[in-house]
Amino acid sequence: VEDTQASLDELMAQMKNI
Amino acid sequence: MDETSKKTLSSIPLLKTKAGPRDKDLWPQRLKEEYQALIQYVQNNKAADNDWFRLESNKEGTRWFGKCWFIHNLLKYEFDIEFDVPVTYPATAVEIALPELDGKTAKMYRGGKICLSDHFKPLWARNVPKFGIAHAMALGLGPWLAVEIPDLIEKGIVTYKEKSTQ
Repeated sequence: VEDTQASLDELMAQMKNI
Repeated sequence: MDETSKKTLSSIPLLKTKAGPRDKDLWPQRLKEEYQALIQYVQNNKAADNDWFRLESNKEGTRWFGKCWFIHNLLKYEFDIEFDVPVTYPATAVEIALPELDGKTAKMYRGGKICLSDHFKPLWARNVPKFGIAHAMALGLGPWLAVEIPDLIEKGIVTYKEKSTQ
């Protein structure tokens, strides 16, 4: 995994919206 | 492992942080990496026209739930997924459960937890902490569905449920 600036909330939302 | 499975596995990003759900300092970082790997895996699946699961967790990342799909003879079967992250994770892998199939197959522990092949545990142990939930799905649930679901369908234990239209 690459270092990311995304927050955990943003990643959770991204997963929900795929 | 066949070449397709190897290719699938190698395209899931590896995780870096060794932390379990009780590690207050590092678990949030581990959880971010879990989501990053899962997002990449699902995107890979969609690109390969094999979008076979969705997962999400509670805010703490300790309880996960979702759905998986399996296509057999042109019909798409859907199953609920659930699992908790063990306290000793990632040294101990997650135990993925399909609660709807509990008691319907010998290849399951109580509560619907899937029995994995003898290859899984040593492979997981060799790759701690690099393997995460995405890898458990690819190595565990994916192959389990491929073997068990056709058999359960053929035996009439799993039947197709048409989605109702509104």
